[in-house]
Amino acid sequence: MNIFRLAGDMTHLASVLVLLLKIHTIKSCAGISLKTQELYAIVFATRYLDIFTDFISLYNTIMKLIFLGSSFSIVWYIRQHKIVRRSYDKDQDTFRYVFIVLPCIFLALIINEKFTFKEVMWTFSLYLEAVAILPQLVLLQRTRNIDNLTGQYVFLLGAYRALYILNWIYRYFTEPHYIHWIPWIAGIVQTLLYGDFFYYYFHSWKNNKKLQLPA
Amino acid sequence: EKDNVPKDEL
Repeated sequence: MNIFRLAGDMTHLASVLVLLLKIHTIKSCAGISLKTQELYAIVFATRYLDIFTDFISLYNTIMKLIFLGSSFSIVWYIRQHKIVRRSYDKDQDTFRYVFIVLPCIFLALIINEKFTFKEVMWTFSLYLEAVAILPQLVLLQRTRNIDNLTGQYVFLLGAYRALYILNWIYRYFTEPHYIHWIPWIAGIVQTLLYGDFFYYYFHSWKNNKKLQLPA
Repeated sequence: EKDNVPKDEL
């Protein structure tokens, strides 16, 4: 465990918990894409299949349980909570799941480290995580504004991505045989998507106006 | 060798 990895995990954790706590407190999920949240729940469910078979550390197991619990809780709030679900704008959250999920299944089946069920699911979760933010970015683009909730959320997720890349660079130079092409490339693609968002986020902040993403 | 690298990241 290095400082980049720990800081990356903590910002990732903060992003999910901040979102969950805010939805719980303000009883609103306005501006949040349910589709992105459901995709993240699928990401964690397919990646952590090893939770009961491979013990890595107490830290690892607890973090996995928190990510699973919080991501499914967020989906439950948006879908089922009697007040929160009213603030969900279904008509704006239009991104089609198939355009994201099918290419990821296809890619995971042909590009993986080992053709076993667990390994393909793990690879699928990496590809899916890389693009799961797309419905959220499309929603931002459609509503053309970003409030504190979505802003902080996407900011924390972006910080997590950047820190993980620093973690990989650090591990590459300090650990023997530490080479993982699939998570690295998927992770870089994911970070680039956030980078695009950050550019507009920074631009709107600098000009002190509401975020306007290009059409 | 690859099998021995644990998936310790989240």
